Amino acid sequence: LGSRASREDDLLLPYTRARARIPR
Amino acid sequence: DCTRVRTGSREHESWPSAPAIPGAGGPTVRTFVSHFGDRAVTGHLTRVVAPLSTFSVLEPGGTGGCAIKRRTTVEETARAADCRVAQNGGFFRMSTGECLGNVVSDKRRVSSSGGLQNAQFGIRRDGTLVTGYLSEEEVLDTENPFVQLVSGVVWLIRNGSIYINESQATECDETQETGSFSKFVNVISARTALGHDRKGQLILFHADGQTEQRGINLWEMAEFLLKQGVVNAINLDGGGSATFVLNGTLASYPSDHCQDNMWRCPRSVSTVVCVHEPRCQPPDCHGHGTCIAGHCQCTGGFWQGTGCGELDCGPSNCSGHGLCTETGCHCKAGWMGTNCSEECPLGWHGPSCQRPCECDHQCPCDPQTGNCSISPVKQCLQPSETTMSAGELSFFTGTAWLALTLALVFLLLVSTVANVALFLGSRAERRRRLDGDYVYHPLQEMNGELLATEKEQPGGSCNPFKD
Repeated sequence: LGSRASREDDLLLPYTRARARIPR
Repeated sequence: DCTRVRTGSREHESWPSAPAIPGAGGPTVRTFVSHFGDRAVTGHLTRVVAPLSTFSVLEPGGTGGCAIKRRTTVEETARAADCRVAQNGGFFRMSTGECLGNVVSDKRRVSSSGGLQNAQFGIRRDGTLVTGYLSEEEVLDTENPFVQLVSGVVWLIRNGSIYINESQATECDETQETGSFSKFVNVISARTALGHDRKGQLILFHADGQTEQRGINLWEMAEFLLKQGVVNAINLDGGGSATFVLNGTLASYPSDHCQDNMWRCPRSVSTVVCVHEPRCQPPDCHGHGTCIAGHCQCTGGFWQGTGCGELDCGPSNCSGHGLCTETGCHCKAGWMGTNCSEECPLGWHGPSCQRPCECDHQCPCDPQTGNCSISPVKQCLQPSETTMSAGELSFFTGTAWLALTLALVFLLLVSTVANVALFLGSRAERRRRLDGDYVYHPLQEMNGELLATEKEQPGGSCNPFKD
C-alpha cells in the first residue's frame, strides 16, 4: 500500500452482499 | 431474484451515431458548478462527435486486464491508451477485481453476463448506439456485432423520458422500500453516466460527491441530463469509483481517502470509458502508414487502401510477368522494367535480367534459365567449315564481302560488253562481205606488175563474184 493508494472508503453498491445468491 | 435472459429481444433503444465531421475537432468538455436543491455540485459533461471512431471501452491497464482481474486507476488506463477524456466504466467485484456485466472493448468480446438484466450501453459495428436491456443472444449478435459495450446499473433516460422506476423493477430491485437498491438510487453521491443526444453524439457525465454527504442522486442526474438534450443514458459506477481524467490528468475530486486521511486518492477500478483521437482501422495501418485524424497515410508508393494493407503496382499489375511488392514490381526471370514489360536484352537472364549470360564466345543464353544450349546459341557456338583463324574470320566483314561482290559484278559487265562488241563487229564485217557492193581486190603478182585494165576497174560496176 503506497501513499497514493485509495482506502476505498466511499462504497456505493447497488446490491448488498447478503443478496449474493445464484441467479435463476 | 435476477433471471438471465438467454434468447429473444429485450427492451432497448437504437440510435444512429453522429458521423465524423472533417475539421470538427475533438470532444467538447464543459465544467459546471450547479445547484441541486441547496447543494452546490461540481462536475463535467463531455459531448463527443463520431463516437464510432473516437469512443472505446477499455480494460483496466489495457488488453487482457479483465482476464487477470486487474484493477488500475483511470489515469493509468487513460494514459496508456492516449485518452483525451476518460471516466470510470462498469462495475466490478471489489474483492477480486472481476469485471462485472458485459464488456466489449474495441471489437473484442471480453466478458459476457449471460443475459443478466442490467442497463447496457454500446456501439455496433455500423455506428448504431444501443441503450437498454439485452438478452445474451443480442449481446453475442454477429450480423452487426458490438464493437464497444459496457454494463451499468439503472437505465436513467429512455427516449427522452426518465426510466428509473422501470429500471428498478427490471434490475432486480428488492421488494423492501428501504432496500439497498432503493438507497442506491436515492442517495446523494459522486455519480457518472453514459448516453447520447438526439444528434447521436456521445455524452459522458460526471459529478463529484461523497455518499450521503455531497453530490446528487440518480433522479437529479437524470433531470440534469434531460436539460442537456440527452435522450438515452445509463448510470455507471459512482461513489469512490467516480473519476474524471482529462488528457491523462485527474480532473475530479475523488471521494476515497488516501492512506493519509488528509488527502483524497483515486480508486483503482476496472473498465474505463475513453474518448480519443479517431482511430484508424487498423490503428497501426498495418505497419505501412501513419494514422492522422483517423485516416491512414500510407508510406512508400505501393501500399494502398484505407488501412494500407493492399499492394498496388498500377493498372498494368506488373504485366503478368512479376510480383507486386512494397518496393514495386519484382520481375520474373526473363523480364525487366518498372512494369516487367521488357524482355531481357541479349546477354542477360534471370529475375529482372540481373545476371549476365556465361556462354562461350559471348553468345546469348536463354533469358529465363540462362541455358547456353538453346538453338540460337548453338548456331552461335558452331565452328565454320574452313578452318580459319580468328583474325581471318574477322577480316571478311560484311563490308568486305559487299565490296568484293561489286567488283566481280563490274568485271562481269565489262567482259560481257566486250564480248558483245566483238561479236557484233565480226558479224557486221561478214555481212558487209556478203551483201551490197563488192570491192574487187585483184590479186597482185608477187613477182610481176598488174595489168592496166585490172587497175582501173571500179569496184561496184563489174563484179564477177556478185550473184
